[in-house]
Amino acid sequence: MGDIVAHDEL
Amino acid sequence: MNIFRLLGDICHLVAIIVLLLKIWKTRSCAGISGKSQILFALVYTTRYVDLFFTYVSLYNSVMKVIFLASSYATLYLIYVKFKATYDFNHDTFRIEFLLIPCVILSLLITHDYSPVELLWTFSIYLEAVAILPQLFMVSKTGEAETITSHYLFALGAYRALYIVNWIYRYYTESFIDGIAVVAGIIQTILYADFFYLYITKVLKGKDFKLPA
Repeated sequence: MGDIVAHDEL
Repeated sequence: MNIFRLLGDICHLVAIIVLLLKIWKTRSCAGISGKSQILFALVYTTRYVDLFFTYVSLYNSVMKVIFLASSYATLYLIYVKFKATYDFNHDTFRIEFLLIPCVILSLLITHDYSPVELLWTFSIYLEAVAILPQLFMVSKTGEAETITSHYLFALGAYRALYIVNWIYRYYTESFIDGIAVVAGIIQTILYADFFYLYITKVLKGKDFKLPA
């Protein structure tokens, strides 16, 4: 499923 | 944080404030889809549960609280305080047709199978289509008040600016979040017709009316 992305956006 | 994202967030904030002020000043939520507002409240609730788990910045946390609070305030105005003015006869979009595919899609395509991540993914997919009940309502009545069209324009511009922000971040930070990008592009495309009419009519001082 791909890398885990940090959600730093709103 | 870059200028495109900041402008996007400001547009988002402006949209929400315009909607709240419109309802408050006119004491009416005529022409506003309560169903879209329910979906947006659901979007913010499922996305911002991370308020309890991750801290990004004071800016992020404050904005999240504002978006959450304003979305519930909007629902209160529509469904409680000015309920008599709510145009439920024209707000007939079946939201389960959006909710169920978004749940399924978030289970199929996600970055990670953790509860918070699944909620985030669901919120991204749902946000992409949450405006459909509102656009459906506008298409049904064939018109929108000028202030409602300003609201829709600011709300659409927000995600369009996020797309520019993602392009910028891709080149400056090699950062890319495929799920947000694809959903954001779909979200922006849904506004395309509206953008066209807004620019060719409302900005020239005419009423927002769909061609007969």
